[in-house]
Order: sequence, then structure tokens, then C-alpha cells
Amino acid sequence: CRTADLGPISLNWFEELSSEAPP
Amino acid sequence: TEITDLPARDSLNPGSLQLVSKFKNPSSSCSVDVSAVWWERAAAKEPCIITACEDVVSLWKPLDTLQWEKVHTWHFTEVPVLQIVPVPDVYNLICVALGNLEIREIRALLCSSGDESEKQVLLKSGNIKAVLGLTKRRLVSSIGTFCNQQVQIMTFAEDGGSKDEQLLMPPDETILAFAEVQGMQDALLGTTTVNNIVIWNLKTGQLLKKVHIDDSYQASVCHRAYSEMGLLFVVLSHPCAKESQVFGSPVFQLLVINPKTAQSVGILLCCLPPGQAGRFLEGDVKDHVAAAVLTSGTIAVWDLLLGHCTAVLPPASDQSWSLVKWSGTDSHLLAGQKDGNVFIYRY
Repeated sequence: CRTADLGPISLNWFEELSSEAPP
Repeated sequence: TEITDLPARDSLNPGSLQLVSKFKNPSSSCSVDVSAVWWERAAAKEPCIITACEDVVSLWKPLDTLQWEKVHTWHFTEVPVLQIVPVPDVYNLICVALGNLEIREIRALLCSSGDESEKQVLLKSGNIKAVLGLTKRRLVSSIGTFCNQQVQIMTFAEDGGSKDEQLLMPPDETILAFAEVQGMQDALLGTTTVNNIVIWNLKTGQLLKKVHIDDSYQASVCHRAYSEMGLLFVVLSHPCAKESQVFGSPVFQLLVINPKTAQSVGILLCCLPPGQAGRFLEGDVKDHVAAAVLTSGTIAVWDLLLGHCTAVLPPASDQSWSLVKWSGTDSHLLAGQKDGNVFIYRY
């Protein structure tokens, strides 16, 4: 898999998206 | 009590499928689904088979001799059964979706604790677009289309009794299917009619992200997802894919998504081995194995880690396959035919 095509990866994506998304 | 045919144990099938047991559901209506669930009888949990025909759903318990005995039946006289909806971690309860072309009702099937008589309870009604049973005794359903859509999680008690309800934020796009994320119990995926994958937080009900996927294959359906190293690996099927000369007909695709950036790349296309033809008709994915019934009437199995087709099961007894499900109780594959024949294979 060419992970470079996918942009920066975060192991904590679920928590980060939950804090950014509208409640 | 009906007792089924004697099972055959010594038949070897192509690839890595070995016939363990078979039986016939003697219902007169068309067989529509099959599933394997845990059911508790006399304080012991048993791995049972559920079969669904248009007008009757039956529970079969195993006998010592690898035969199956029908122990409960639920009858449906008004609206036909479309599919079985297993709810993991709930014992003595199975859900079914009823309707004609589209789902109109979801019902819970159970037995009363006193006299063991069969009961059914209406859980949802309306224009139901998608439904899925989730771990931790949850059932997710979407009712309505576009802006008038309601996405709801229902949580059952361990005995299938009292329940709690919670709404998820709708995506303003009609949902085609839901998929659980293995390794992340609070995440849920959905595919929509405009080729987006949406990601929810099941605890808060938030819609976290919309990811647009390649438009090469319209109406892709998500079956399962895996969370690994900050990425989501999603198994999609392509019921509308046209055959190409290079790849044949793509049946499943493994897609990797970076949820942070909403970028995605296809990493594995599961195509038919040479000499096989057909498109995806219906299928099931469990752990790293994906099985599909093809329009040719054949069943094909792919190992997603090895990246290739590992078994092809041609029609048996001159009858096409119409159903394929992985057992929820062991590593068996359930294969069904329209006339009620169910074959159980060890994979």
C-alpha cells in the first residue's frame, strides 16, 4: 500500500475526529 | 418433531471446504436466509441453525449424531421474510427483516420462558433501508431516505428483554449497508448510494467523516472493516461491477482509508479464478475470509490475507447456490439452496 497517497496517519484518529466533529 | 436426513461426513469438496452435515427444511415456500446462532435450552447454550423461508423461520438444534432437529418455528402470514438479522451476544433471540422488495418491518423472535412457546415482537416499521446486528447486543437500522433519514441504535438486555434506544447523526444520503469495525467497538461504517463511506462514533452518535470512494464501481456495499495502525481496511462488494478483460469480474475489494484525511486506496481486488464467470449476488465476510454466491450459482471463497481465491464450490445436486453465510458459532460455512437444502462445510 502506498501510504504516502493517504496523507499523515494518526493512531488516535477516532478520538481526534470525535473531538472535532459536531456533537 | 422433524428429524433431518443423515449427514455425509466423508465428502471432500474443491479447495478447502469439507462437507460436515446437511439437511433439508421441508417448507413449501422459497428459502431466503440461513444463520448460525447460540441458543440456550435447559441452562446450556447450544450452537443452533436458523433457517428462513418466506413464511416461516425455524430453529434447528444439533443432535449427537450430527443430525439436526427442528425445535421452534415462527410463522408469518402477512408480510414475507426477507432476511435473518443475527444480534451477537444476545441468547434466545433472533431478529428478522420482513417486506416485499424493501424492508418494512424488523421483528424480534423469541420464546416465552414459561411454556417455551414462540413469540414475535415488532421492533421497527417503515421504509427501512439497512439493518445490522452489532456486538454488545446492539441493532442499528436506518429508516427513510436523504434528509428524512433516521439512524437508530437499539440495545438489548442480555436475555433479549428491555432495550435502550439512541440516535446517530444521519448523513443526508441514503444508506445502503452498515459494517462493524473489528478492533474498534465504538466505530460504525456505512456505505451510501452516492459511493461515500460514512464513519460514526456509536457512543456519542457523532458523524465523524465522509469518505468518497472511487466511482469505478457504483453502489458498493460494505461488509466489514478492520482498524489497524491508524488506518481502516474496508471490505466492499461490487454487485453492479461489469466484467473486464483484464481482471474478470471483481467480487470483493479491500480498500484502505486514512480516516484523518478521508483519502483511500484500493489494495486488493478479489476476482474469479480463470474459467469462472459471474457477478456478486450475495456474500458474507468474517475475520479474514470472504464468501460470495455468484450469478453463475457457484460459491467462491477468498482469503483476504493471502489475497486470492481459496475455494470454489460448484452447484450441488444440479441446483445453484442461493445463500452463503459464515457461522457465528464456529468456523463453518453455511450454504443454502432455494428449495431449503442447507449444507454445512468446515473451512
